[in-house]
Amino acid sequence: MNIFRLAGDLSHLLAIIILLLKIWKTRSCAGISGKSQVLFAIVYLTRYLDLFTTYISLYNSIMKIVFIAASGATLYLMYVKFKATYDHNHDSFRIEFLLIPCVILALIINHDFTVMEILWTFSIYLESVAILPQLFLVSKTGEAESITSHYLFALGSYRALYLLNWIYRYMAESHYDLIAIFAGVVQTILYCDFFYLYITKVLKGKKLQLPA
Amino acid sequence: VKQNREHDEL
Repeated sequence: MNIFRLAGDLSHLLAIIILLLKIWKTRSCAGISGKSQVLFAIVYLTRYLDLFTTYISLYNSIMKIVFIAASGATLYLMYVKFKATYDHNHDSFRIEFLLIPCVILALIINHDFTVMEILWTFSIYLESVAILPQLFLVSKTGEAESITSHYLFALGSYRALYLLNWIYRYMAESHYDLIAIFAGVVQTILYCDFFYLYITKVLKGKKLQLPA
Repeated sequence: VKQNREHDEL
């Protein structure tokens, strides 16, 4: 464990908590893409199956349980409790266009052709594009509530911090994983446009308005 | 340099 990875995990945890609080407090999931949340749930379920097979550390196991539970709670709030506030017609990204290529790529490029490894690889590829429906929704509505932009900033920062973690681990432990690094770079690049808007607008107290 | 075998990251 290193400071970059810890900061990344905490940023990830913060993002998930911000989202849950936003939906719970405002009793609305307006501006949030349910499809992205479904993809994140798939990412956690396919990646954290090893929760039952390999024990790495208490921290690792607890965080996995928290992420899966929070993801399930978010889906419950969005699709059951506050279903009426879900923005169906703007959340129209075709997630099969993300799922199918990730499955195919995971079957072609992986470290090991075993079920667990293929699922882990699929999860890594899917996570890198899982935010697209959310960014698509923000671009369609043309704006995002400031709490949603804080959520996106924390979520984008998590994988950016992981990139620093991988640089550190390569230098300090001669450890690297090209699949995770490649997907992490793609994932972080997808947020760059948002990071620019967040820093130039939201931090100045303005609302996140995408140029029409 | 060893490729990551055990996925010890979240």
